[in-house]
This record gives sequence, structure tokens and C-alpha cells, in this order.
Amino acid sequence: SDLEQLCSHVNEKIGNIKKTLSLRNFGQEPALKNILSKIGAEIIIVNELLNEFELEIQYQEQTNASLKELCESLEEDFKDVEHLK
Amino acid sequence: MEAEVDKLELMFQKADSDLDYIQYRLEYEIKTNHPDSAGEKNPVTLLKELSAIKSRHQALYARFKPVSVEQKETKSRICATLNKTMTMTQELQKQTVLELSLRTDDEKAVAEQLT
Amino acid sequence: TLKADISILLDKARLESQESIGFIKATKVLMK
Repeated sequence: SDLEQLCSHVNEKIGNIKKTLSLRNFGQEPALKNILSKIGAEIIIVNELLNEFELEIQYQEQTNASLKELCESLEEDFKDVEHLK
Repeated sequence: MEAEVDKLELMFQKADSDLDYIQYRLEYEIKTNHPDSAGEKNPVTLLKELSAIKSRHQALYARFKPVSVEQKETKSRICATLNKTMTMTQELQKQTVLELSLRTDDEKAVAEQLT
Repeated sequence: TLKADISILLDKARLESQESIGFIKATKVLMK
């Protein structure tokens, strides 16, 4: 498995180089430049979505905390009723 | 044998650093030929941003999953406790021959919603 | 697809939040 790990490590680097090579002449052709700017715009939109998603997760964590508080007070109530019984 | 292994190891290390150097030179060339401008970023920058987005997405998903599971668990615990408490309260009311306090309509609706 | 994945997750998170807020309100009504 060490050799396999080494192999995938080297392959990954070669893959990155191939990818970068294919981008080498990317900026020169107007049509491909257009695709670049579209990708740039998409990245901005996806980043904003991720920001919203992160805010939503923070909100859910707060909701979780209040649900836990609610649960604890209900369990206190149950103990009281049990005690009454 | 030891010497052979060391030699192989050196060869792999050399290959690794060569690959890193090729990558660095390519990126340097692209950045030089297509400097980032306000409206346009060069392909290398976009590639890096894309991989940053992917790892951020994975990190947020890993954070979101347990929160979502925990929320479901807490809600079911609340329902279970609420049901137990209400059942026991009604038993107590019967035993103490106290008049059962009738539930208001919205209490009934909410109880149904929760169950 | 990455954008679609993130949008789906965002909608799911929002829906769950709304459900939880409704749930908390309902429980508090019963607790009174």
C-alpha cells in the first residue's frame, strides 16, 4: 500500500500539471476568455451560497441549543409530576 | 541492497521535486502572461479558488450533518418526554378526582401536530 | 453540480430550521 500511495501521489501531481498545461493557452483566445470570466462569475455565486449555508448552519446550532434547553426543562417538569405522583 | 533502496528513494524524491518545479513554473508563466485584473482572474487562480470551494463545501457539510441529526434526536426526546408528562398528569388528575381541565382548541391542534 | 448540491443543502437547512422553530413554538404552547 505504501507503493500504491506513492503511485497515487505522483499521479495526482502529474494530473495537476496536465490540467495546468491545458490552461496554459486559455487566456489568449477570446472565446475561452469568455468561458473564464463565466467561471469566475459562477465561483462568486457559489461562494455567496456557501456563505449563506454557513450562516444557516450557525442558526441551526443556535436552534439546537434552545431545543436542548427546552428538552431539559421538560424533563424537569416530568420529574416534578413523577414526584407529585 | 540497502544502497539500492536509498538510490530508489533519492530518485523518487527527485521526481517529486521535479514535478513540483514544473507545476510552479507553469503557474508562474500563466500568472505572468495573464495577470489577474479586477474583472478577470487567470486560470490558475480560478483553479485554486475552485479547490478552496470544494474543501469548504465538504467542511460545511461535515459540520451540518451532525447538527441535523442532533436536532432530530432532541425533537424526538422532547416529544417522548412531553407525552410521558401529559399522560402522567392526566392520570394524577383522575386519581385526585379533580375536574379535568379541558384543552383549548389550539392546544389540541398543537398536541396532534407534535404527535 | 457543485452549485446545485450547495443549493439543495441550503434549502434543506432552511426547511429544517423552520420546522424546528415551529416545533419549539408548539411545545411552548403545550407547556403553558
